[in-house]
Amino acid sequence: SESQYDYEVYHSLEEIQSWMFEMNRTHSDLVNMFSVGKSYEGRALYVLQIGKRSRHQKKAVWIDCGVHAREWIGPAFCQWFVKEAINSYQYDSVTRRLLNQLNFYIMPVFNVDGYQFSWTTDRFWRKTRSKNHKFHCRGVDANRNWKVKWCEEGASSHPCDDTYCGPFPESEPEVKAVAKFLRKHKKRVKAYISIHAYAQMLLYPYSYKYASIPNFSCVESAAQSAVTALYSAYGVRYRYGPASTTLYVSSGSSIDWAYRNGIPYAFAFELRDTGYFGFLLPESLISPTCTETMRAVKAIASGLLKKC
Amino acid sequence: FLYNNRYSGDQVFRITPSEDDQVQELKRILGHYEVDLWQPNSAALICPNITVDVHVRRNDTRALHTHLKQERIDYRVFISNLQKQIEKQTGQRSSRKRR
Repeated sequence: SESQYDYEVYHSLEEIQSWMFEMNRTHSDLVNMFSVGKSYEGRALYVLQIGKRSRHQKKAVWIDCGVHAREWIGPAFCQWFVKEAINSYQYDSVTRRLLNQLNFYIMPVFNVDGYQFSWTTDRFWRKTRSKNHKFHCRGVDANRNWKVKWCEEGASSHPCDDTYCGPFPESEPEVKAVAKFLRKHKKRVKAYISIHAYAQMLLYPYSYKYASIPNFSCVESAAQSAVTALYSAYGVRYRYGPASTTLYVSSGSSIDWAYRNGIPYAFAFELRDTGYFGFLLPESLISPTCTETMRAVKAIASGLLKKC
Repeated sequence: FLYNNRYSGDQVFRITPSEDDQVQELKRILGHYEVDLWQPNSAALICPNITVDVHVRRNDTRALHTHLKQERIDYRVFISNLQKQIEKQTGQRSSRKRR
């Protein structure tokens, strides 16, 4: 049941989806579950809309987790976010204001096929699970498959590589489904956040080139507020900046696409750690990692309610 | 054991090439083995003073140690037994352990 669900352990895809159904059932005033499409292997791509129902069109924030299958702390954070948002709505004025004035679209597991494969077979699988007719290798890097400078620098055209861009942009049904949803709602979605691991960074566009975005000062200010809020929890430092210079150049990324699609604030979080556990962040660190990241995400969302 | 114990003995190396020739040598060395790059995502992104985290199969760990030492490329092993670390990631409360 919802009250017994343990947010400090990693869950299977089945458990996560059951939990989503349960949240939808028990918190219908704040939660609405829907599907944006199906994965390559036919699994539903579920999203939770979190927010107080309103007659007015509300601005929205999109958060996806688990684009890369092996980054398990991502889905753990998405679940944590939902739990915290709902549980603190009554007593926390900031949360209440955010959920009253914004809608949050939370996709706990973007790459459902990959996550299932990572859970059961290959712990370090990264890509989707789509088949390639010419090669024996499977999968596409879902963060190289978006239609923005697709398959240029920082992506690979070889199907066996972990950064394979795919046969064409949005070839992956997961990417296509989310892109379709965001295009449909582009007027309302004001922030796009994608959760990854590991590097302890907060990244914004561009990934594909060394250049500043037009609204650099607003985005940079939001990023600074976010990492400051994050640091206030446990003193953990996150670097922040354009993805191309802070991490490395990559083309076809979701944050570049979201930004090009008109979403003014597009971020990628790279959560803990920096290389003691890597992808194997212990369950004992889920709580502090998610707590600090929650503060950062709330800071970004709060910024949307102010003019910049 | 999770994953049929397939990761037993596998290691994760943290390698820091300091110069261009070490970078080229490292790319050449890694090309010999079937490795899984944790960071960066691609060997093409390896450059001087970048942190390279790489998962190496059990059978290749000794040879990679030798190779890196011969080329005097700075490295350390940050996960010495990947299977053990995978088992430790999941605590007793998880359904994986209960099964």
